[in-house]
Amino acid sequence: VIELKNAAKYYNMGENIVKALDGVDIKIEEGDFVAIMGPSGSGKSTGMNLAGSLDHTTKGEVYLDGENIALLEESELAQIRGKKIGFIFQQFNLIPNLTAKENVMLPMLFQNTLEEEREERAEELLRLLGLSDRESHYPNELSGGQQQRVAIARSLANNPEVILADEPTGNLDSKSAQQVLELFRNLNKENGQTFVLVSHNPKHSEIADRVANLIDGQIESDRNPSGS
Amino acid sequence: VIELKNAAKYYNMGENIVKALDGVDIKIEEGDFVAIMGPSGSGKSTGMNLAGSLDHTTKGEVYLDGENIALLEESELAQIRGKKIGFIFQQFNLIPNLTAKENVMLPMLFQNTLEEEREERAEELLRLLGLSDRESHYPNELSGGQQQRVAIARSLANNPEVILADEPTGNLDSKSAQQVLELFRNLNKENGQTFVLVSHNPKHSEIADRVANLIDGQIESDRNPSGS
Ligand SMILES: Nc1ncnc2c1ncn2[C@@H]1O[C@H](COP(=O)(O)OP(=O)(O)OP(=O)(O)O)[C@@H](O)[C@H]1O
Ligand SMILES: Nc1ncnc2c1ncn2[C@@H]1O[C@H](COP(=O)(O)OP(=O)(O)OP(=O)(O)O)[C@@H](O)[C@H]1O
Ligand SMILES: [Mg+2]
Ligand SMILES: [Mg+2]
Repeated sequence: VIELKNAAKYYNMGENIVKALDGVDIKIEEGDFVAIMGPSGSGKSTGMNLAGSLDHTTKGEVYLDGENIALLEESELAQIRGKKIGFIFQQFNLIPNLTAKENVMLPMLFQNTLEEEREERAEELLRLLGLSDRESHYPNELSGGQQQRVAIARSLANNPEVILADEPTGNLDSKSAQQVLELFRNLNKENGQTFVLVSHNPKHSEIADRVANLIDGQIESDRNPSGS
Repeated sequence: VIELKNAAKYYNMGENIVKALDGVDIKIEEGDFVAIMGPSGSGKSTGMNLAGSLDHTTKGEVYLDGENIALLEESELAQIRGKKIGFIFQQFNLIPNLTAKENVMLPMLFQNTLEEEREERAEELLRLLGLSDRESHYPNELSGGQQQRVAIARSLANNPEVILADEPTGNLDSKSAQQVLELFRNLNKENGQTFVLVSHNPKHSEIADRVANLIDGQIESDRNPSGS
């Protein structure tokens, strides 16, 4: 589904080069449930942005369903991305002047769904995330964890093939976090949706089929926790 | 140091009233190390904002060093707050057009410290948080956890009497989180600085002297974990 080949992202800071990601090879297959772990600053969000074609590599390639995304028109890429990939950003990136429900409906706008369908699906997703009574709140009228849950609902709006979740439960209490992880695992089992989870929470690596460890912009290990 | 008396915060959402905090009594003494736990949406950030005089109560009072803050001039309150209280916000609130170092120096500006002192202290704090090599990065050139650590450094800039930390390690890997908590405990022991930590991480309640549990805007329990 998504593949990074020797992917690197460098930033020129004048005196020195910051190597956010430094030659990463990783292949995400359909139906995978992968956890990406690593210290703060190790390159996880950078890797996610590259994998989700939200950013361009400095070196190496990113393949989406076998296609090198560097060869796609931006508009074509945006269309594919909107349809196939759901994002949960580390800092939510909710639209401040849209309510929780409108934020969840937004991705569906570009996928030719009817207004009524969009409303129903948004309501259903917010219900799944325990936010039925917060539909009409704006982001600044929501707690941190509620904003995070709206971001999660939004990422599922188009039933995407792959969900890239950058620390999806960092602002949630353990009970809410548990519910979110169970939701992800069910969608993975029942719908075959692919999940890539960046997290600092060791529990997330336990429920994943596969754990990749990122250190200083490079993958140190990439294996199945159960050892098989 | 800080006391909330029957403190409540209500939001009028047209059809209904949202009770973010609903009659909270809590007294934070000098040298305390308190953890505030509770589900997402239970009122923790609201309570912290009221305690830090960043917001006004709908009912009840907030006392800072024995003074009812509602009786203070806004300018007077701002001065006291800048001197006595250090904040770590759940969403960091770094100034986007200031570098990491400038963000840390900012609180000191209003406390009559010399430029050189401000620089040295900011560098020292960033060093303590493992960010010496990121001093000149702007917030959007920092990872989530690095931004969080800059926010932590900033909160300590004026050596405040009390640090109000709203989920200070949510974006940190366990090793960095551990270092931050050890730093807090040392400052508490050696400097007598008071810490109020909001967190979802059970580990934080383990290291605290006192744990208060917030449910639906009210304190359910407030005790010393060791039972004494
Ligand atoms: N400006 C506002 N208008 C309306 N409702 C609000 C507003 N701010 C907060 N709330 C509501 O008040 C409740 C408490 O919010 P608060 O941010 O204090 O929760 P919290 O315990 O910090 O949650 P979290 O752990 O998710 O950060 C939430 O249910 C939230 O929806
Ligand atoms: N725009 C940028 N300019 C310069 N350096 C950057 C930029 N973006 C990221 N970096 C650096 O690249 C490194 C990797 O950043 P990234 O956000 O991918 O880390 P992360 O693993 O997601 O960290 P965290 O767990 O703290 O969120 C960091 O050291 C960061 O300082
Ligand atoms: Mg990150
Ligand atoms: Mg909060």
